[in-house]
Amino acid sequence: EGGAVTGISHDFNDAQLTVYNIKDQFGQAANILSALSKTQINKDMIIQPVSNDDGITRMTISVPKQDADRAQKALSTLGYDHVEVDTDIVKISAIGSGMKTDHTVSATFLQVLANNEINTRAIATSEIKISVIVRADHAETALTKLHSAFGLDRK
Amino acid sequence: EGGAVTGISHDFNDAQLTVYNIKDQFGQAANILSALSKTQINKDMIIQPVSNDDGITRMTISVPKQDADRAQKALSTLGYDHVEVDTDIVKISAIGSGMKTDHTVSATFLQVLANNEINTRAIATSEIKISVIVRADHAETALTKLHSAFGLDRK
Ligand SMILES: C[C@@H](O)[C@H](N)C(=O)O
Ligand SMILES: C[C@@H](O)[C@H](N)C(=O)O
Repeated sequence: EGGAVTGISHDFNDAQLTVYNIKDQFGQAANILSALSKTQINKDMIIQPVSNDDGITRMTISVPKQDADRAQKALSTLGYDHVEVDTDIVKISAIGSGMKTDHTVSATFLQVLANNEINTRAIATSEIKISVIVRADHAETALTKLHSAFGLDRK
Repeated sequence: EGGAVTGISHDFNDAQLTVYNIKDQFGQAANILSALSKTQINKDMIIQPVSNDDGITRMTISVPKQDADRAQKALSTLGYDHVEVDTDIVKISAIGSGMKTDHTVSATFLQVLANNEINTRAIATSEIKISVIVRADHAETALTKLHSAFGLDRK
């Protein structure tokens, strides 16, 4: 008898780039992602929300830590010069096909972090997965409490 | 012989809520998601990037169109009164296990949209999936061009 969540994973390998002041006009996202591809930088977890009334948005992108500076330079060359790099982070994810039908999982996941005063720097979810970025030194507490909340043994 | 992308899908069922002016402090995301759970509103595709220097961020959330007004009210009750609702949209996704190793897929996907002057309102990716939100009337062009770009037959 399984819960909606079947596994909790974590990843210390990536840094997060956040590209600020992106004009919400076609081609902008393509420029950014193509610049990273051209420099052969692997990217994951692209998070870009809707823009504000000024037509400005931002994008958070995960890249391998060793590529973060190179990525920042590539974007600066293109004119995206407000780019922040965050390396002191960990990505924590919960996954499970049960999440398709149990829509409370993301609320529970985030509440566990909130109860432990852990700030979520970024969030991305899909039908069967929720991933958050938190400070690296919160990993241990987050993983322990999340396993417990979802009834999983921590291996 | 397959490409990195094995399928392109689309979904007209959801509206997008964007919650602006979220303080980047623990508990905020949990409040928002719990409010939606309490009103039994299904949520998908939660997109929240890193905050700016003012410690302010935003969150884009997909909810069924019929629940959008109710969601907006629930959030307003909690004090999140800058919430925009967008219903004239479609979610388009590309999926494929080949995306784990082919890191150019997101750039290609976005370039196809850019070449057709289609603005991406929001973007979320994971290891094996890229999803974008575009205006509903761009769906036909986007689906045709994306199938073609990734060598897929449009069924
Ligand atoms: C912000 C960025 O995604 C822009 N809307 C684009 O289409 O490229
Ligand atoms: C912005 C929001 O995610 C906040 N950082 C929280 O932890 O709830």
